[in-house]
Amino acid sequence: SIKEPPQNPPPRPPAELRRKRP
Amino acid sequence: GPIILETYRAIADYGKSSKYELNLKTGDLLEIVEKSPNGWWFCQRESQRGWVPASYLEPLEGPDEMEEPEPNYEGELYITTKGYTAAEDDELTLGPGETIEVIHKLLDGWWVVRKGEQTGHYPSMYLRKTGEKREV
Repeated sequence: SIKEPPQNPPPRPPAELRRKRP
Repeated sequence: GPIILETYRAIADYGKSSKYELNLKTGDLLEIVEKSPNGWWFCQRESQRGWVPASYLEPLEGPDEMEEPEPNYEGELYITTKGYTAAEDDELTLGPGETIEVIHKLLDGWWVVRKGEQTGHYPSMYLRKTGEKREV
């Protein structure tokens, strides 16, 4: 159903937008 | 009273890769219905509803204040339910059934995990909690 999230991992953010990482 | 949904803004264009997702244009405003820990958020935009990658969204108020949990350097034991091959330098390649330690549960669904000497990002949707305590 539409309430089930996609079965594949979400995309990583575009590299230039990536948030601060540990 | 009425249910107030949080509003987030798209920080980049996104083209959907499966049905039930939404296409995004930079600057789109979306209301968040559900935040799944796997990094897919269920959103609505006017009359449309669908899943959006959380990594493409920032809160409308206070863009720097994502309510991200703190890292836990002791680690929490999880098992990989599915293998994944790293596509970026900061990701880990693991097979199914491997025990790892989760250090940081990032909202974008790519958690920081540790396996022996290696640390990197891994899709949280391929992880299951073991329920065991870590040996000290």
